[in-house]
Amino acid sequence: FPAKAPEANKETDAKFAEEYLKKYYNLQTNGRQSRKKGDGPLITKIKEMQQFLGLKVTGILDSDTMEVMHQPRCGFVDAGE
Amino acid sequence: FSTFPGNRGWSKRELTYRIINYTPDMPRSEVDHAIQRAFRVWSDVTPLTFTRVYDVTSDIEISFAAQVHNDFYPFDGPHGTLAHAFAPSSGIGGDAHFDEDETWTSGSNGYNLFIVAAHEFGHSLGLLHSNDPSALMYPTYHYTEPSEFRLPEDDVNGIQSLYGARITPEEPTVPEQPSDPSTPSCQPNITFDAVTTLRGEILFFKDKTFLRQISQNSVVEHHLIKVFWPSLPNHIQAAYEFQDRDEVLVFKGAKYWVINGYEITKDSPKSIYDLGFPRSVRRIDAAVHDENSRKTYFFVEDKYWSYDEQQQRMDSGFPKKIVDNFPGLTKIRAAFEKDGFLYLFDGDRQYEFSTAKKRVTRLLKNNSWIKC
Repeated sequence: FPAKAPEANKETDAKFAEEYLKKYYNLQTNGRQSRKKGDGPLITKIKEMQQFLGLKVTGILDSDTMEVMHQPRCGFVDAGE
Repeated sequence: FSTFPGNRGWSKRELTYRIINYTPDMPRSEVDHAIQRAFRVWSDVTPLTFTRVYDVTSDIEISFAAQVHNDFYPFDGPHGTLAHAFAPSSGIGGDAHFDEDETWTSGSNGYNLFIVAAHEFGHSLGLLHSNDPSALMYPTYHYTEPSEFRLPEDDVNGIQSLYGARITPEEPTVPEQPSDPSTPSCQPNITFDAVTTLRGEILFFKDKTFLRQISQNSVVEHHLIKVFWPSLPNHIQAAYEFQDRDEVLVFKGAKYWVINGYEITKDSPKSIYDLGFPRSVRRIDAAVHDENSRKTYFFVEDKYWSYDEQQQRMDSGFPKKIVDNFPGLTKIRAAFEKDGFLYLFDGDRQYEFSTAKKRVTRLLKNNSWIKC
């Protein structure tokens, strides 16, 4: 109480996902979102993660994807060096 | 599975390990035992040997640490990252670090050190993460009762791609010929991996074989699974028949195969997540379709799901605790339905359960259906 506004959830999820993807999928960002058409690096990496973890590849942070990202795990990367 | 590009693992087969320090969460002896068992997971299926050393640097140095700890990968406090390990090489190569901010345990009340260490030692030996949800090398943690742990095929294939299979003098080096399995033991306390009906027969699966009770009075047959269904895996974990579609569904890990008659359908294996399971489920312990309720029950550890075959989706409000609707039962390892009753197996006990009366009506011996 007061319940967090949905946008706040979305923002929290996005921040969490960005950290997760940097850590385990070698996401490189300089903090600014790409303005180019098509998938930016973040969406590309979300799809790569969903592919690897056997999730539906949607490119969005759906509940299945968030559930898996919050599961305790090994600190080793899933992709990249 | 996947391995490090350009890193074929350790060039030697005799490796050493050293436990640098201990977690205060567990008795030292239990840490020693968990680490030793975790190495045995890999030495059981490869020519590798692991020797513990105490006062000299070893190939695989094992330590517990929190937050920043003399490598570039600080831990993150409770949960999140549990541990990490480094690829085979000199120096920090092969070392495994465990996050001291976690609660380590030999059981399930915390993170099971044996399970996590077995995973990390996969990295120490040259494996990357696997995208098979049933694999030990899948990135996220999943508790398995250590006494029931069996290294999944994906991990066996991965580690043997680096080091080959283990060959012991007494084992023949020629590939195993499917020979008739020895006559089944009909001990009253025999246990099964899975049980299902199939067009009036009852099949009892165990390890690589199954017992086939064709009719009430026929002598039980004993077959290798692979003789009937070459593409089915051994050690299946659950199975049930859905007669409306004349199908038997067989489960192992996060996959299932559909058998129509004696043919496996072309689109097998499928993913259990397509049935509506959450990602936290990695295996099914038992499954049974109940003609009375027209529902299929899936049993996972101490919970169960109800699946509507007509709607082809999970019923809402699940999972529920098994004990809430199957009084007296907390876990179910195998199950089948016959003449309106459910027969539920847990360890060396078989419970006849009436879904009409919602209670156990008889306690039977596990081999009560088998005519040896």
